[in-house]
Amino acid sequence: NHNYHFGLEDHEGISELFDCD
Amino acid sequence: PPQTPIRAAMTSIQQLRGDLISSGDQPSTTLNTYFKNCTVDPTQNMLTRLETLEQLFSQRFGQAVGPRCLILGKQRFALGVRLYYKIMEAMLKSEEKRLSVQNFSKLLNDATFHTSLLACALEVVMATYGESSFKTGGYNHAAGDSAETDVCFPWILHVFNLAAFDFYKVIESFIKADPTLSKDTVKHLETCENLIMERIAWRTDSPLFELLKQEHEGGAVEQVETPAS
Repeated sequence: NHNYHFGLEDHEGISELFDCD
Repeated sequence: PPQTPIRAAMTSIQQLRGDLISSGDQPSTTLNTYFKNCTVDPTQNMLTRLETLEQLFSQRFGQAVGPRCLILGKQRFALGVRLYYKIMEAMLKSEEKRLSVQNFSKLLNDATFHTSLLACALEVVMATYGESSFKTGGYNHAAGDSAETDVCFPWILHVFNLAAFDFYKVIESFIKADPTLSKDTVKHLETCENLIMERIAWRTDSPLFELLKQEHEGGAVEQVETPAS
């Protein structure tokens, strides 16, 4: 029963992580 | 029939290959539409980058696993590219929904984003084939076979000269983008994430230090925590 713990907030995504906004 | 480690591995491989049969080895119509919507079309640079990374990957895979396995390297890379396109499309759909924009020119022209995404796709493929485990991990069934342990994580980061900190950025979005990833794959990516967070991102050449410095100089001066805390 392995569940990944999602740490990103709903308002964060790949665009923000690569400084695109 | 009873589940054995080999049967479980075969099932994972069949599942991965099956899922990717429908994903082409070229960008889908939807993905091409995202590329065309960009201020600067990323297609040509993306294809050139893929060719360069394929050469790097094949060469280093051959060195690690042996020249007779060159064809395996090419197969792994081809499967990785299919997964890369599949995940990229899912990520963009999710970003379009979240941000209500269709122009992802900055993201799609960011070489580090593409290299990190492809590295993550290849890590998933190699973990599924049992080629990438962890040298210090507890579930490396290929322990003792140096050829196989040579391509274990973070091998892919060295091949693509990719900072662990940048690879880290794609992991969570990658897992979110593909709900069909097996539990073992998710667990593998999580172990990669932990290794980066606990060790690799803190090595002396990490871009993290420059970012922390910039953050500090940018005015976000906070009280430095004492060593005890």
